[in-house]
Amino acid sequence: MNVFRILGDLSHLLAMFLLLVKIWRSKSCAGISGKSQILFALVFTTRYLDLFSNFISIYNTVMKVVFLLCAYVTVYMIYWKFRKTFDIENDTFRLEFLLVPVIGLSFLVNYSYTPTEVLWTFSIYLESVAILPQLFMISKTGEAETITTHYLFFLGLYRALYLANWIWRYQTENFYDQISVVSGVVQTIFYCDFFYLYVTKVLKGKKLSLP
Amino acid sequence: ADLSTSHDEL
Repeated sequence: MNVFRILGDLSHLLAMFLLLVKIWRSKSCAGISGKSQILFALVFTTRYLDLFSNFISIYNTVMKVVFLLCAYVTVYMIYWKFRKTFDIENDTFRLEFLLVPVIGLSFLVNYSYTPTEVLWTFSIYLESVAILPQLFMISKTGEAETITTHYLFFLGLYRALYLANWIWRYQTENFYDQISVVSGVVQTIFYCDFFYLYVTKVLKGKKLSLP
Repeated sequence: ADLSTSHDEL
C-alpha cells in the first residue's frame, strides 16, 4: 500500500459520497446518467467476486463492501426512489456499444481463462469506458450542476492517482499489471477535456456549461 | 508478482 493508492481510494470514495449527497439532498438525479451508474455497479460486482474467497486485508474487504453498497444504493435511488426526476431522454448512450467490445476484449486479452479472471478483466476494461454515458449526457445537455462536476473530478482523479501508484509500485516492488495500467491510462484520458473545463470554469466559480 | 490469481487493488 502507498500514499497514491490510499489517496486514490479515498478520492473514489469521496466521489461516490458526493453523488449520493447530491441525489439525496436535492431529492433529484437530474443530470446524472443512470447508465453509467449501472455500469459502475457491474464493474464492482464482476471485480469483487473474490470478496469472500480471497482475503487481502480488512481495509480491502471493507472498501469493497462500501463500494458495492454505494454503487447499488445509487442505482436504486436513480431508477426507483427518485425515478421521476431521472431525465431518461438525455441518457441515451447505447450501452451495447461499450459492452460488446469490452466483453470481446476481455476474452482476447487477459491473464488467464479462469471465470473470475476473465470477469476481473471485464471489470477493468468496463471501468475505463463506464463514464462515457455520463460525459455524453453532459455534452448533450450542455451543462452540469456544480456538485456533479465535483463528483466527476474526484472520480477522474482517483484513477490518475492509481497511475502514480503503479509507477511507484513498478519502481519499488517491480509490480506491473499491464491490463490495469493500459485501461487506467485510457480511462484518465477520457476525463482530460472535463478536467480542463473543471479547472478553467468550475474552480473559477463559474457554472460548467459547454460552448 | 503473479497477477493471474490475486489482485490486491480495489
